[in-house]
Amino acid sequence: AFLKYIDMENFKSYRGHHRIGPLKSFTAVVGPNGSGKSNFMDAVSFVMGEKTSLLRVKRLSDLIHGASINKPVSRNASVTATFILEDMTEKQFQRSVVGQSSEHRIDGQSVSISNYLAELEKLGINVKAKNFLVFQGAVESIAMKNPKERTALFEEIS
Amino acid sequence: AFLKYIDMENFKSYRGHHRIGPLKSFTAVVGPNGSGKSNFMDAVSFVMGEKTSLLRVKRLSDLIHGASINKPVSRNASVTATFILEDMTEKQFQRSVVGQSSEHRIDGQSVSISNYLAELEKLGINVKAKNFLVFQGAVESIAMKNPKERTALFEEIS
Amino acid sequence: RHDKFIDCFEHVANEIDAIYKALAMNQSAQAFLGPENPEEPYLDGINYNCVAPGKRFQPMSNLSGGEKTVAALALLFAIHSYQPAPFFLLDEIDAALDNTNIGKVASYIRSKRGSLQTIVISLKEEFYGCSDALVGICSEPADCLVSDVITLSLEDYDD
Amino acid sequence: RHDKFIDCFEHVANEIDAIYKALAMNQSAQAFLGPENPEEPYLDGINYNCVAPGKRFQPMSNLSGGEKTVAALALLFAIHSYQPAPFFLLDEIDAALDNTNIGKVASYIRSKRGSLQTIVISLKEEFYGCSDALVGICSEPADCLVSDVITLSLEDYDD
Ligand SMILES: Nc1ncnc2c1ncn2[C@@H]1O[C@H](COP(=O)(O)OP(=O)(O)OP(=O)(O)O)[C@@H](O)[C@H]1O
Ligand SMILES: Nc1ncnc2c1ncn2[C@@H]1O[C@H](COP(=O)(O)OP(=O)(O)OP(=O)(O)O)[C@@H](O)[C@H]1O
Ligand SMILES: [Mg+2]
Ligand SMILES: [Mg+2]
Repeated sequence: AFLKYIDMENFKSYRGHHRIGPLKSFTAVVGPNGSGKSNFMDAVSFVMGEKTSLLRVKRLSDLIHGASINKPVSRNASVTATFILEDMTEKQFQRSVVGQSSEHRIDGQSVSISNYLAELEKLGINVKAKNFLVFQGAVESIAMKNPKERTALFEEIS
Repeated sequence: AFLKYIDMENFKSYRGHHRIGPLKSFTAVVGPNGSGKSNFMDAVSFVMGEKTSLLRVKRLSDLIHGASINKPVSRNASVTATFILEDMTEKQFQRSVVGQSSEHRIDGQSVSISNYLAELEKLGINVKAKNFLVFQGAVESIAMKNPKERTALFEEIS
Repeated sequence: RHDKFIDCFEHVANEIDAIYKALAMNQSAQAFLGPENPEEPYLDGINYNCVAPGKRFQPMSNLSGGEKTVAALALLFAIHSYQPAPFFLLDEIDAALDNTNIGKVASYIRSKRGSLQTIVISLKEEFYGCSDALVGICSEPADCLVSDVITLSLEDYDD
Repeated sequence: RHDKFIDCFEHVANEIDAIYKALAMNQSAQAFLGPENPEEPYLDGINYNCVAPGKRFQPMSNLSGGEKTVAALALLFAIHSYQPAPFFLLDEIDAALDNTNIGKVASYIRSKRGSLQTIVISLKEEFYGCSDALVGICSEPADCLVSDVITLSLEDYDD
C-alpha cells in the first residue's frame, strides 16, 4: 500500500479543508518554526489510531482548530488518509472528532474502532508497535531503551 | 572575569595535553559527530565542579582517556581553566582525577573542595544554579520545568 | 505465540548488522541484538549494541548524540524489514546529525524507495533537498495559528 | 533569606519580557513570570508563560519545538542578568531552530559580547559562522577516540 493523500478538516492549525499530496516515495515537509509541521504529523498519527496523549493534547476536542485559544471553530475535526493498494484501487481511512468522542470510517462507511484498527493492521499499520512514527525529539530514545522495553517492543511486533 | 584557556590532560577522548584557546567573546566549537565536542563540554563542566553523573560517566575514573575501552592510559586526568580577571591578572582553577578521587588546585596550590567552589562562586560560577551550562538535548526542558522546580531554581540563584 | 516472537527476533537480529553497515556506509560498523536469555528470549531483556565506524566496542551510553541517532535508525529499519508498515513518518530526525551523516541517511532512504515510502519533517536543506517532493507549510497572521500548504514536486528538476 | 529570593525573582521577572522581545526581534512577543502565591512567592511554584510572536496566549505545552527553545533561552539570559556567570556554554541549542531563529539568537549573542562570553557547540554553519573564533575538533583513527584541536580566529576575515 502507498499513502497518497492526507486530507485535514479543522484539525489543529489547519482551518477548513486542506489536502496534502500527492505524496511521493520520499517526501519532505518543510516550513518555519511554529508553522504547523508537527501538527501535520499529529494529523497522520491521529488517523492511524494513535492515542490522544501522544498528540500533545489533553482532550480530543483540543484537536479542533482554534481550541488552543478556546475558540474552536467547529464541533468537529477530521483527518482522511487515502491509500493506493497493490491492485491500484483506493482505500480511505477517516477518523474524526465529534464533540468529545471520535468516529471511524472506511471508504465512507462508519465502522467500529476495532474493525478500523484491524483493517489498518492488514496494511501493516499498528501504532502500538511504534515502528513507523518517530515524534520530534524522540529518535535517540529508540536506541536507548532498556532491555525489558526492547522485549516488549518485539512482543508487540510479532 | 573572562575564560581564556582550557587545558585538558588525558581527559576523555583527549590523549595527552591539549590547550583550547584563546577563547573569544563568541567562540564556536565545531566538528563531525562523535569527534569529541561534548567531551570538551564535559571537561569545562568538570573543572567548574559539576558532579560525575552529569558528565555521562558512572565513576570518576571513566573520565581518564581510554577508560571507555577499559584501557586507561594513566591513573590521572586533569582540566585547567585560565581566567583573566578585571585587573588583567590570571587565575587558574584545576581539577584532576587521581585514581577514584578528585583534587582541586587554585593557581597551582592544592585547596579543599569547599574553598575551590567558594572561589568559583566569587566569580559568579555556581554549577548548582544551572544558569550557564546547557547540555546537549537539554535546552527545551529549561522552559518546560514545573512551577515548583522553577522556585527551586530561583532559590539556588538568590 | 513464543514461536512468533523467536521468528521475529531472529529475523531482525540477522538483518540489523547489514542495515547499520549500509547506513554508516562503513564495513567496520557493527550492530547486534542479543537476548539476555538465549533459550527463551521472551522471558528476559534484549540488549542492543553498536560499534560506531572506526571505534571499538563500548557501552551505548558512551555514544555521542549523532551516533545514537544513527543506531536508532538502524534498529527502526531492521524492525521494518520484518513487519513492513507502508510508510515512515520521521519528525526532525536529522537534528543531531552532521552533514556527512545526513547525506548517508538520505541516500539510504533514497535507495529503499522501491520498498519503502518515507515522509520526513526537516529544517535542513542538506536533508530535504534529497526528497522527491516538498510540502511547504506557512502560517498566516490570525488570532490563532492558521497553516497553509503548498506542494511542489522536485522530480522535474535536476539536482 | 526571603528578601534575597524576592529581590532575585522581581529582577528576573522585570527583565524577561524585554529579553524575549529582543531575542524574537518582535515587539508582539511577550514573556512573563508569575508566582502562584504573590505574597510569599518562595512558598509555591512560579509560572512561566510566553506568547510567541504573532500568536495569542496559550499554554506553554502548545508551543512548537523551536518556540520552546527560544522561550528557554529568554529565561536563561534573564536569569543571567541577575547573577552573571562569566560565560555560557551551550551544546547544540540550535538543533530545533530554523534559520531565521538561528540568525536572531546569533545576533542577540553578538550584541551582548561586551558583558557576556558565550561558547557554543554547533553543527550548523548559519550559527557558528557568526562567531569570533572557531575551535575545530577532529578525530584520528586509533583504538579509542582520540580528538585533536585546531583553533582559528574569524576576526581577521570579513563576513
Ligand atoms: N487546536 C489548535 N488550533 C490552532 N492552532 C493550534 C492548535 N493546536 C496547536 N496549535 C498551534 O500550533 C503551533 C505548533 O505548531 P507545530 O508544533 O506544528 O510547529 P512546527 O512547524 O512543528 O514547528 P518547529 O519547527 O518549531 O517544530 C503552536 O504555536 C500552537 O499555537
Ligand atoms: N574516557 C574516554 N576515552 C576515550 N574516548 C572516550 C572516553 N569517553 C568517551 N569517549 C568517546 O567519545 C565519543 C563521544 O564523543 P562526544 O560525545 O564528545 O561527540 P560529539 O562531538 O559531541 O558528537 P555529536 O555531534 O554527535 O554530539 C564516544 O564515541 C566515546 O567513544
Ligand atoms: Mg515541530
Ligand atoms: Mg555532542
